[in-house]
Amino acid sequence: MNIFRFSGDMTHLMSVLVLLLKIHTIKSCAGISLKTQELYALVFLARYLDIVTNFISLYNTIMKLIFLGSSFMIVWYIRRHRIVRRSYDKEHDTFRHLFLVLPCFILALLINERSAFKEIMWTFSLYLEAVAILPQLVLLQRTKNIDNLTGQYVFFLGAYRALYICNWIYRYFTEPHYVHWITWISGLVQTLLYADFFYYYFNSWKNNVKLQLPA
Amino acid sequence: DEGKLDHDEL
Repeated sequence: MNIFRFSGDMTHLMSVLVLLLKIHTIKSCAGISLKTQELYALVFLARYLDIVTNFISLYNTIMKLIFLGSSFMIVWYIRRHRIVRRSYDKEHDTFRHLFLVLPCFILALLINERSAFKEIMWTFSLYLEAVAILPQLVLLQRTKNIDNLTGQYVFFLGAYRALYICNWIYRYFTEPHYVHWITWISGLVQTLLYADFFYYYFNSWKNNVKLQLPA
Repeated sequence: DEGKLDHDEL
């Protein structure tokens, strides 16, 4: 495992921890899109179907368990926790799951590396992860004031994507036959979705003003 | 190439 891959995993982990910390300590999920969180839970469920049959390393298995567990925990908090759920911004979080899930599933059926069930679900999870942040970005745009933790959550997620691209470039040059078009293209699309956010995030940080996305 | 489909990333 190279440094980019490991740093990418760690920023991914940080994003989840920041979010859980916010929800757990402040007992608030203001500014967090339930739709995005539910899509992530679905992404991990579809991708880690092989968690018991395909052992890669202890690190991999533990990280998979963390991502699965935390994504369902976050969804549970927003939907079920009696205090947290009151802060959920239902009026602005109106993105329809199906608009993202259905096209991704059809695309996975059409474009995949191997048409086995697990392989199609894995491909579906890649496509869905690429666009799962959209409801969150839409919600951020509609929310006037983005609090620091929500901003950091999206920042860490974007950093994770950028580091994974560095990891693929590194692996391409250091490992023989390392070519994964589906992973790369969906990963690139996903990272580009953050570009706009990053621009405003750095600007607000540079000028030391509160993060606000233009409508 | 079977190894190609070994998804070792998260």
